[in-house]
Amino acid sequence: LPKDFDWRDKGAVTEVKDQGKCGSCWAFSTTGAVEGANFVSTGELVSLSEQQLVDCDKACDPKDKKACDNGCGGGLMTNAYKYLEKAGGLEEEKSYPYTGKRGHCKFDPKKVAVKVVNFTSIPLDEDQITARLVQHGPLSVGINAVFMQTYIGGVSCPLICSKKRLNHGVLLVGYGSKGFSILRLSNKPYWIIKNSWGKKWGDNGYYKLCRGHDMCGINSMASAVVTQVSS
Amino acid sequence: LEDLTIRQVTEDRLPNLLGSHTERKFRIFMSDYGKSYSTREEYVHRLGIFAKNVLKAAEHQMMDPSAVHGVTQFSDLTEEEFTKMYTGLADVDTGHGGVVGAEAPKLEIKG
Repeated sequence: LPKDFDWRDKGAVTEVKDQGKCGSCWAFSTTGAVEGANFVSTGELVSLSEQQLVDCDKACDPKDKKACDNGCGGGLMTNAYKYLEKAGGLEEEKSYPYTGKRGHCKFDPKKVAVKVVNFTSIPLDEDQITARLVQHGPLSVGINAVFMQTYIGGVSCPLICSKKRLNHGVLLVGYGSKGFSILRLSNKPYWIIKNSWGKKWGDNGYYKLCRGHDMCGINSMASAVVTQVSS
Repeated sequence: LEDLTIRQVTEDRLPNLLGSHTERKFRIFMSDYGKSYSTREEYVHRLGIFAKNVLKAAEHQMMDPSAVHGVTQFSDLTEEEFTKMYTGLADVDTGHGGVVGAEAPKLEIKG
């Protein structure tokens, strides 16, 4: 595995998006993983529709029927993959643009740009997550976002951050071996995480979280997809 | 979020913020992030939340010294409002929330 790796440098990551005042992080995490997997298989980066998921996806977790995808009310990336397998895939962002509010489902199967053919959960092991990231492309992950409300920059490595209270879906796009810390005057290994709160938040829309400690539960809910170009 | 060194002894806390350094910071925050509040009551309410979030950022800075924490676009929101509006991962037992569907076989990572 390389010491440093960043899918942004390879062109696999779309511009930072903004979910607005809508609890749709799970949709942005899902589209980010599908965009990345599609790039890895085709070499083409296509921005995909979160609004389709917000409007149309009502899939539930097979083991917890109360954990259902519910537009701005929240959802799970693994539920969204199941929906996409059944629905046939995702439309492009430009054909089904984001509004930040739940509306009537306007999904048109004829406009599918990328199909999801399979998905997998990744073992709770940082080395395995790293290997999958390099091999498959950006990964959907869940995180406890408590420190993200006040985050401005640098490598976040809180002394205490619950691994259990996962409340935010984000996208793992890379990692670095040496993130310079102004306050500690030292370097730390870190994950590079794409968020969906616009470019003005954090490090141009990204969050750097230290690696090696399952920090804020980042290893607990990682998943990857396999895509197919729509014919 | 009580300050451990200085104990508040006056009864009504929010009016103390009006005209304070915190209010000046709050006005800069409003300007930077294009915030406006429809009523005076809402303004005072948000100022109170902002003051608490400034303390929270200082706490986070102490607990997370390798990052930089401070005023962000979410500094006028309570933690509940922030979580409801800007996160959105469904509450699921993480014991199985990450392993829906097939779990990936382990990859060889030596070397």
